[in-house]
Parts: sequence; C-alpha cells; structure tokens
Amino acid sequence: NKFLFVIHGGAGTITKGSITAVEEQSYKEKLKEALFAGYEILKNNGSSLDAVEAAIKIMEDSPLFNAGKGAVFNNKGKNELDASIMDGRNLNAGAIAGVHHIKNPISLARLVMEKSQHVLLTGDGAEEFASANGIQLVPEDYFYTEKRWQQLLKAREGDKKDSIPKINYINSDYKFG
Amino acid sequence: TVGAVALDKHGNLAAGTSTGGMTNKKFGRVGDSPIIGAGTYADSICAVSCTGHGEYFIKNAVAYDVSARMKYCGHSLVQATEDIIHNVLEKQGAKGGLIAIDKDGNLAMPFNTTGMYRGYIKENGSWEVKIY
Repeated sequence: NKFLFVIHGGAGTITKGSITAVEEQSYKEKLKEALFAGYEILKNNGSSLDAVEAAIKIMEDSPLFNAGKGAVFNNKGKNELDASIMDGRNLNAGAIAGVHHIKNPISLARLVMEKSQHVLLTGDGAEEFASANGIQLVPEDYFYTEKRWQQLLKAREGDKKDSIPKINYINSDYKFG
Repeated sequence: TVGAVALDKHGNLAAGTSTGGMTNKKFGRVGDSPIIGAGTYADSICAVSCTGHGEYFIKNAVAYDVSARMKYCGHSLVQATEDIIHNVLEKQGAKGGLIAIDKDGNLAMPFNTTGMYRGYIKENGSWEVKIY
C-alpha cells in the first residue's frame, strides 16, 4: 500500500537572486498545491494516472511554468504546446505536439492514450481529435503572458545581432529554432 | 516544462510531462516532452519525467534508459538516474534534469543545472519542495 508522488516544474540556471523572494514563494506555493492535489488522489485510493494528470493541470493553469498558460512563444509569436502521459501497468501511452488551442495538453494526451489507437497526434489533427472528443478549444490569446512575450522580443533581438543573447536558454526556455 | 510521476496504492506507476517548448523556436521543432521513451516513460519498474535540452534527451532515450539500466544492468533508481544526468548528458554538454520513482517507492530528482523546481510527498504526508 505504499504510495509516492513527485513533481517538477522545469530545470535551469535558477539561482538565489535570479528570482525575487516573492517569486520564489509563489513557485513554492504552486508546487505545494500540485503536490497535494496528487497526494489526495493517491491517499484516497486513486490511480497514479489521475494523480499525474491532476498535478500537471494545476501547473499548466499557472503562468509560472512553461506549460499551458505560462507557455513560451515560438518564432511566429504563437504558443505551441506538447504533452505526454504513460501508464506503467500496460505501456499504454498518449502524446500530443504542436497544438495552439488546448488549455490542458496533458488531458488531451491522456485522451489520445485512452480513446485512440495511436500514441502521438500533432497539430491540427490533434486539435480535431480534441474537438471530436468534447474538449473545448480556447483562443490563442488565453496563453498570452507579458513575461513570455518580453522573452520572445529579447530572443528576436538576439536574432538580429546574429548572436545568442547572454541569457540562460533553459531557464528562459530559449533556443534558436 | 512540468512533469509528475506517481506510484499508487495498487503498485501502479505513471508519468506525465507537459511543455511550451523553447522560446523563439522555428519549423515546428519538438523536444523530448511528448516523445515516449525520451521525456516520459513508465512501466512496471519505474516512472520518469524529464526536463531540459530536449534534443539530447531524445538522442539518448533518457526516460527509457532509466528503466533499461534497472532492468538489464541491475542498477538502482538513484544509480541509473545520477549516471544519466551527471555522466552521460553532462559529457555531451546537455543541461537538464528528471524526476523518477520506482516500484519500491524510491525516488530520484537529479539535475545538472543550478536549479530545478521540484517536490515530493510520501505516504506518511512528509513532503518537500525545492528550487536550488
């Protein structure tokens, strides 16, 4: 009856001083919220899949993390989301990539796993599958956050200078495409 | 990128990962997050979710490699994950980390950057969230 739950919200050159104390507290509180969402499910005899989906949805709905609401912008100024999920009992898996209108990509990945014969759906086809299965699409501006937009503008400046800006590309989820 | 791995009371493992990719990416670039075996993997041995420089995680089949090392080499979860992050990836200049748990309730959260937003909670309710 042992159970256990672990989450992450991304890796990078995050150092003390690179984020404010208030931001640090915000991250910790949101991580705690996601952690306990999964814990409550597991404690109440819920499945590992349900715990994983619930926690990731909380982080996707937060602008703090690079997923869902807090997603970064691609070169065209659009948010492009990817997700995957896997069930260890039977190696069932589902994934989606390159979607622009899915509020919770992890839930669509799970839907692909449970309601299709496929593993990975991409782009328009993935969104068509979502619509066909009752997932409401959200407008692209749902994903807009000023912080991520400014990061894109900074990255584009780097493009113009033909050099990589002196910012950490993982922490800022930055890389030339 | 965000991710989660879980072991439930029935002994079942699961893993999930979700991401917005990389700022300013072009040409429909896709990283490891939606690639089963690269950024996400779960079987009856362990569950893994990765974050970092996706191209390297794809080329090294990182998430699956954790399970493979445990299955074929008899490595512990910690041994497998530490070697992949701090040896294999580090030598290639790849930055990132992963979270993993195994069927026996062990956990690992290695990373080779200066920080990774992460947290765990155990059956007895003991928990921790860390950044650095």
